[in-house]
Amino acid sequence: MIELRGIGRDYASGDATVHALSDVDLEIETGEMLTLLGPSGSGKSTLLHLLGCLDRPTHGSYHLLGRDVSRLDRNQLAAVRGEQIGFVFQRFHLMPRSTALENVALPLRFAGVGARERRARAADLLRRVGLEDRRHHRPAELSGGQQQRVAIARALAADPPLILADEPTGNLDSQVGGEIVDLLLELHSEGRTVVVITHDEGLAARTERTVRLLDGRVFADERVAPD
Amino acid sequence: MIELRGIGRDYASGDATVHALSDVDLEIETGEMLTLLGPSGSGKSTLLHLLGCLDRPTHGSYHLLGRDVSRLDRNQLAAVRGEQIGFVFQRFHLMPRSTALENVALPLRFAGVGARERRARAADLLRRVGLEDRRHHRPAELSGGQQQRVAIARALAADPPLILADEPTGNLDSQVGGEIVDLLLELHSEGRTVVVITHDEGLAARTERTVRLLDGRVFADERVAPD
Ligand SMILES: Nc1ncnc2c1ncn2[C@@H]1O[C@H](COP(=O)(O)OP(=O)(O)OP(=O)(O)O)[C@@H](O)[C@H]1O
Ligand SMILES: Nc1ncnc2c1ncn2[C@@H]1O[C@H](COP(=O)(O)OP(=O)(O)OP(=O)(O)O)[C@@H](O)[C@H]1O
Ligand SMILES: [Mg+2]
Ligand SMILES: [Mg+2]
Repeated sequence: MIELRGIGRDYASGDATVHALSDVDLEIETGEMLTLLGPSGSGKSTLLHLLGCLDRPTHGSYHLLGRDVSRLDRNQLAAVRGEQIGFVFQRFHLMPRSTALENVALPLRFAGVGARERRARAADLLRRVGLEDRRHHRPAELSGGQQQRVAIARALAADPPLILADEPTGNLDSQVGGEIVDLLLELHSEGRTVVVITHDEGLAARTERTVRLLDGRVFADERVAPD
Repeated sequence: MIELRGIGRDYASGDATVHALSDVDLEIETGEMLTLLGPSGSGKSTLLHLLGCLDRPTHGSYHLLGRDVSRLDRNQLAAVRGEQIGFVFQRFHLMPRSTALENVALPLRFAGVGARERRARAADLLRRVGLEDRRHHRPAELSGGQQQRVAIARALAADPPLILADEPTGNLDSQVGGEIVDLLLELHSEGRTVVVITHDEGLAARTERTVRLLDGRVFADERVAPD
């Protein structure tokens, strides 16, 4: 489903260059779940944004579902992002003037789903992340962990086959965080491809594959034998 | 140093009321360090904002260093916030058009410190959190964990006697997170009063006192016997 070859991502910084990613080769099969770990600044979010078609690499190629992403035009890219990929951002990126319900329903508007169906599905997702009673709150009226859960629910709204989550439990206590992990594992068991950036070694141990970055490079790629 | 009596904080939400905090009594001695834990949405950030004089309670009283905070005028409050308190926000709140160095130096501008001294101190703090080579980056050019560390360095810039940190390691891997924890413990050992919101039970176990919130109320207040 995903093939990265020789991926590099550079940033200009004054007259120096930051090599956020270098020489990354990565293949992810349809239906696979992997955790992505590494020190702060090692390139995880950068890699996830490339996978999510939210950024372009400086070097290398990215094939998604057999298509070379660099050859897709703007409309095709927007369709991929809207329909194929659910992205949970590390900084949430919720719309500040919309309620939790409206934020979660937004991907369904792009998918052309009717208003009543959108609201029902959004309410259902918010219930799944424990926020039904906060659905009419705006982001500023939510705790950090509640905002994070709204971002998670939004990523799942269009029922995408590929879920990319950037530290989805970073602001959650262990109970609520555990419920989110269970939700991600459940989505995986339903056949979705799931990539989760985390610092939680416990979560890494529960997934069948863990990729570790160090200074922008793949440092380890560990597969656990299935039980 | 800190006395909260009968503290409540309500929010209007539609025609309902959210009781974010209710009946909170809390005393914190000068030089004490405590961790503040509780489920997502239990009122931790609300309590920290009240302690930091960034918000006013709906009910109850707050005495800080012997003074009733509700009786301070705007200038006195600004002075308290600028000179007495270092606050690390859960969502960082960095100035997007300023570099890491400028962000960290900002509290020192308010304190009237000269430009050269400000830059030297800010660079030193960024070195302490491992970001010297990123000091000229703007927040958008930093990883999530790097932004968090800039927020931490900024809170320490004016060398405040009271440090309030809202989940300062939520975006950090265990190594860098451990360095931040060591830094906070070191600041405490130098005599500062430190309150840290965390979900990390390991950190809670290392501090002499842990207060736990549940649904806006103090659920537990545990002191560990000193070794
Ligand atoms: N402006 C507001 N209007 C209405 N409700 C609010 C507002 N701000 C916060 N709340 C509610 O107050 C409660 C406490 O929020 P707070 O941010 O203090 O929680 P928290 O313990 O820090 O949670 P987390 O661990 O998720 O960061 C939450 O249930 C939240 O929905
Ligand atoms: N626009 C930019 N300009 C310059 N450098 C950048 C830019 N964006 C990111 N970087 C650098 O690229 C590196 C990788 O960043 P990235 O956000 O991918 O790290 P990360 O692994 O997600 O870290 P964290 O765990 O702290 O979230 C960092 O060192 C960061 O400073
Ligand atoms: Mg990141
Ligand atoms: Mg909070």
